Amino acid sequence: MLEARLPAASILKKIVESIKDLVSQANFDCSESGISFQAMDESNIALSSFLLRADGFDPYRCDRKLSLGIRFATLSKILKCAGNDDVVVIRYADDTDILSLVFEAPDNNRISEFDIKLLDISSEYLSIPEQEPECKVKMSSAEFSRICRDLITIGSSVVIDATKSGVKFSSTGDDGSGSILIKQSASVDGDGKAAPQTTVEMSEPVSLELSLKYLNNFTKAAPLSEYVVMNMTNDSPLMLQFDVSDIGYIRYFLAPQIKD
Amino acid sequence: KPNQSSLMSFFGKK
Repeated sequence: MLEARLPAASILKKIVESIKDLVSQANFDCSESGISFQAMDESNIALSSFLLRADGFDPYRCDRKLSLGIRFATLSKILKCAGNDDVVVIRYADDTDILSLVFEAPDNNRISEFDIKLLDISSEYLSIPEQEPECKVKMSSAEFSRICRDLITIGSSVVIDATKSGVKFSSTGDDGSGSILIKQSASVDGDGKAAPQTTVEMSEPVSLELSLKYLNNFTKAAPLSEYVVMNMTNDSPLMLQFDVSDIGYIRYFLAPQIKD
Repeated sequence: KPNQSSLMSFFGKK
């Protein structure tokens, strides 16, 4: 069985919104350590994954490994019935094909319960090599979203060039070209609070060409986190990570476009 | 134009 109580529905809503256009259905894998998910899109170009650690829930109970097959369109519709500040309780009883979601309003005067039919999905897991990236960029997720949104008006792909001084995003299309350079920065805003900053750590300069359609899809996770981390290695897939407060993360992997 | 690669050429199946 599974019983997991999440303090704010908004987290789950945002996670589902940031995956549902990439993957239509997949298993949520539940274990003692938490709830995780990994699935590729139909064309095998992008992989989406997330982890929500057990300590992010209160309480969290899962006494054996479970794979719960979820259709994201259904989950998304049901989560629209939850208020952002509602507590969400996720429940699964062994040997059933139903996942229950209970939404408790903050004043406790409204408790709604929805059941979702689970699917039997045989999933294929990929083993992702654990290697140190040649370059690791941390930047404002809002800035990253804006760049992807702006450049798709020019072309269908972006070349990301990371050097010690910063990161350059360039796109070329039939009607012209554009580029945006984000310099490495550490700024402080008017209130003396550290503002989102860009940091670049690298062993090698990296240049990757990537589909903007996919990157724009990934930016749906930006509301979850102030920052995005991009792990890049030449001629390898990009890994984008958005932290989910301090309880987990969403990661996307995107295969690069490679010249013949 | 560059070709879109597949993730399968980088990641193995578990």
